[in-house]
This record gives sequence, structure tokens and C-alpha cells, in this order.
Amino acid sequence: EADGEECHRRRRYFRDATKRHAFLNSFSTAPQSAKYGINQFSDLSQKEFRDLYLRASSDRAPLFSGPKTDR
Amino acid sequence: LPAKFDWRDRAAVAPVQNQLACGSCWAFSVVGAVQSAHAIGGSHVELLSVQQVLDCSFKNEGCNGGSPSRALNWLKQTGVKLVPQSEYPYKAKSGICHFFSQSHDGVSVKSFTAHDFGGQEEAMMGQLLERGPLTAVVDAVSWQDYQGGIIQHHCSSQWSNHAVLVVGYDATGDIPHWIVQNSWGTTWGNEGYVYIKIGGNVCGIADSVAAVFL
Repeated sequence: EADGEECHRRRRYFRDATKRHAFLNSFSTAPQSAKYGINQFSDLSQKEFRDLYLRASSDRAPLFSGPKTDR
Repeated sequence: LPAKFDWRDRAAVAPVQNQLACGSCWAFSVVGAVQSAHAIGGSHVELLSVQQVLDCSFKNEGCNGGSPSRALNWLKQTGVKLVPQSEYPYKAKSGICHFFSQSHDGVSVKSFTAHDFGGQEEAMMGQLLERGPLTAVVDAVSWQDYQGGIIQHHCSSQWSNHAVLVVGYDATGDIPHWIVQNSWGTTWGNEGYVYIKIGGNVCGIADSVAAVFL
């Protein structure tokens, strides 16, 4: 039963992912533009993904004031 | 500035790693920058221990997260030498710090710089050339679904949550972009890499950028 529930949940996350892909891919059709779709994270909820993989923080860094680099 | 530059072409970038189910991206980006600086300084690219940074950088929280600049500050303050990965392999979970004698071989960080290059991504290109691969902290929420190509839209710069290594840029095509090494294995993105449009601080790529000096 637990497996059935887990499987059901993963299937729902997968469906949510495909909706996100359609939304994200709608922004640009340029050939080089980013493509979004099924990958190894597609059966994770956004919260699971964030909790597992997005754990970095940044300390405020001073604005760069070095030499302007001429092209 | 050359129109295209990639430190991988100079054998100064280690292979893509996989952090697995551990929030250790901050340690991977720091060790990646140290490995590259070491290679640029005349050695070959040698895999150094991410687990050592994960376990010993006490102002960070191991698999629960951390910041590249705090880790670099710890390396600079303590003079800890990063040992080869083979001596202190990655376990994808936080553990007890292993200490090594000062005479033990390793790579130490003399200093580092950290800057906000917002609005100055061209200067960031110059920094990349002068200093080698740079650590950066980005908003990677939309990267859960990324498959490849150049990210231009819908990647905010409001919330920093992931650390990566900027290894190059390519301004030869229609969309100038950064070449960024991630730590989610080679099956993700462009064989482990993500391309981010240059200009407009897409994904917050320019917000918190650090360069390492050995």
C-alpha cells in the first residue's frame, strides 16, 4: 500500500514537472536557447529538490571596482 | 578580451563531479577553483578532497549547506592544505574532520577575492582570464528541469541557493554565454555543464564571484 502511495506521489511530481517544462520552454524558441524537460530530478518535488541540492548561501560581496577591462 | 575563452582548453579544469544527495555544492565549487588555480600554476589537474572541506570548514554546515566565501575564508585563515581526493574520498555525508600534519603534502589557499560583478560582466570575463575559474553562487531553482542550451529567461537573481564554477565564456554566437561547471554529474545539462547568457545577471551569476590565489 505504501509503495502504491509513493508511486502515486512520484507520478504526481512527474506530471508537475511536465507542466513546468511547457512553461519554461515557452519563453524562447531560439535554437540555442535553454531546453527544459525530463531529467534525473523529474520525480522530485520542487521542495525535495531544493532541500537536497540548493543549500548554498552567499555572503554580500563588495561591488567590483577594479580596472574596466577593455574588449 | 578574446571572443571565446575556456579553461578546459588549457587542461585546467577537473572532470565534472556528482555531489549526490548532499548539499555540498559550495565545497565542490571551492575545491574546483583551487584545483584549477593549482593546475594553472604549473601542476597538472589533481582531484583534491571535497570531503575535507565538507567535514572541516566549521563555519559551514556540511551536507546542510554552506557558502564558498566562508569556506575560502576558512582555508585562508587556517592555512589547511587540501589533500588529494584519494586520501580523503567523498562520502556524500558530513563526517568527523580528519587532521593532517603540517608536513603533509597538499594545496593551501594564500588568499581570495570575492566581488559583486552585477552590471560588470565584461569585467568578470577579464577576472576569469586573469585569475582562472571563478566560484559563483546562483539561483538554480529552474535548473531542476534543465536539459541543455543557453539559459536566458526565467532564472531570477533574487535568491542565491547553489554554488558552481565558471570555467569560460563564449561570445562568438548570437547569445554570448558563460560556461559553468555544475556538480550534479555528467548526465545533467550539457554533460554536466550549464550555459548562462552574459549580461543581465541571469540566475544571479555575477552576484557573488570569488577568485582564488595559491
